[in-house]
Amino acid sequence: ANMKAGAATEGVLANFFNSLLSKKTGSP
Amino acid sequence: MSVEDQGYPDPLLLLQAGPEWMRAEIQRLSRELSETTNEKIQAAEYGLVVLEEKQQLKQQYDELEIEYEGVRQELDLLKEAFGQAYSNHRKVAADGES
Amino acid sequence: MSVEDQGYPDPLLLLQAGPEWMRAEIQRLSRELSETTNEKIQAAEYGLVVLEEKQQLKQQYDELEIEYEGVRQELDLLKEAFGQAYSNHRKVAADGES
Repeated sequence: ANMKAGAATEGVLANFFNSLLSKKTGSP
Repeated sequence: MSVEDQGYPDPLLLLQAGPEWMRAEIQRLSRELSETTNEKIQAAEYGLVVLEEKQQLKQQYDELEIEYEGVRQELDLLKEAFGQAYSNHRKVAADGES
Repeated sequence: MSVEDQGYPDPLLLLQAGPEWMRAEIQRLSRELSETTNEKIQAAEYGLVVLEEKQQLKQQYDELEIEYEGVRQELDLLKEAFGQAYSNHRKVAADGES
């Protein structure tokens, strides 16, 4: 279970980091 | 929404500000935003790299653990066989004497 | 520096913009800046956590590797001893026959 939780957390983290990379900061 | 409730640090300042001040403020905020955006992207890229490295290390750890378990079992079996052979040898020696 | 060379995405837009547009733009940039700053901080904090976890995992990997080397050596020694005992036994048996 530990390992699964670890992998899930890593998945969430990877999504978070990727969302920051893909998110376009608005220009005027 | 009026300037008051749009959360700008100092709404009153904004209301009284002249066009020159506002242009300069837009320039400043725009520069800061682009700097912070670059830093955010750097932090995210770094986070992904470390995450990837950690996952690879975890893979190596799991493989080493399997190796270790295998050698551990082989050693236990050999110890048992050695113990067995030794006690047989003692028995034969004792029979021989008697 | 004038607006032109301060790199605002569209300097002309800025020169022609009215005070209302500029106020709204200042609000928007300010909101984006605070949001992006939070995201940057969060990414940096998460990155540090992952880095810490990776370093702990590396420590565990190194300890397991030492364990593994120890068991590996013990097994090799026991194999050698077993081989030795076996050939001695064979010699004794052969001497006995002759």
